[in-house]
Amino acid sequence: TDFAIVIHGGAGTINKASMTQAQQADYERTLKTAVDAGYVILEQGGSSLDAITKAVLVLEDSPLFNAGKGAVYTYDGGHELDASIMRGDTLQAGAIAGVTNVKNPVLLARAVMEKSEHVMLAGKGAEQFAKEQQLELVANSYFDTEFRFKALQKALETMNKVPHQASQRLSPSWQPEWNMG
Amino acid sequence: TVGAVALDKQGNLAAATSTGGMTAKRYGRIGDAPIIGAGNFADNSSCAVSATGHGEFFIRYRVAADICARVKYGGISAAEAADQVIQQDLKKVGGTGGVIVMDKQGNISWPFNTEGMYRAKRSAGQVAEVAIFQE
Repeated sequence: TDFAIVIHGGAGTINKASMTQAQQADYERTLKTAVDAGYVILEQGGSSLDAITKAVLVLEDSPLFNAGKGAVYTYDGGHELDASIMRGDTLQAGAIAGVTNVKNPVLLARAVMEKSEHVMLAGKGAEQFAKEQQLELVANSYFDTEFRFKALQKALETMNKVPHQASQRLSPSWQPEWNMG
Repeated sequence: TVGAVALDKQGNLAAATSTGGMTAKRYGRIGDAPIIGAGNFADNSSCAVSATGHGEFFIRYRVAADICARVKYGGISAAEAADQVIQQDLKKVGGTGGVIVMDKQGNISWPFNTEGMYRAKRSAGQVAEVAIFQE
């Protein structure tokens, strides 16, 4: 194969009973849009780096997936985002963790890789670097979605029934959908 | 979590992963998505991987780098390596999730040990294939 692209939008407790046909169609449409966006770049001779960046941007901008717009809520009712990127020819890599105001975390990870001497930046420092790189910043509420908020309420309710959150997450009955959104 | 892996016409692999983490996380918890070698890895000499799943397991089992190492040093295909890690090693210890993987020939695999994984792929000259559920 001359070129190819593959994407994912998360894994977990996903079955036909858990979504309507309309929801399924929304997911499928957005996944196709994302993979096609990357494909076009590759077809025109663009780099794999540009293709994956574009595909992830589509998924981050969609409220359907747990990244960017649509990110899950933290315990305190906010959002903290992480991202990473790596190129196979030079093994250069960039990663960011725990940022709260960067609209597209994948662009910040790429900026760390291409415009800093570091591999990973976190928290306030990563946000400062994003500002210096003139990436688009947003209020944390930009990432809000109603269905993720309901998921947080459900999670808090379940957690409060258990004395120790840690033991809950280590138990066989731990619910993977918490993790995968 | 979302991710993408690609091979371009110049023969270069790349991988990206982005996430909002886990619902109700505290204490600045960070999962595998931003950990190079755990949730993301790309090496032209083996393969490229983006992962999604229970981050604490993916970090401890350095899933993405392990898959590529099995290809590089073990001489097995990327699909076989990914299957070993996701369906055998991780599953054995209760680690749930999946990966998208591409080798340097553009072969794609996407094993997961959960009920479903949102996913799509498209190779040169082909139409896009989109899937969600296990079947």
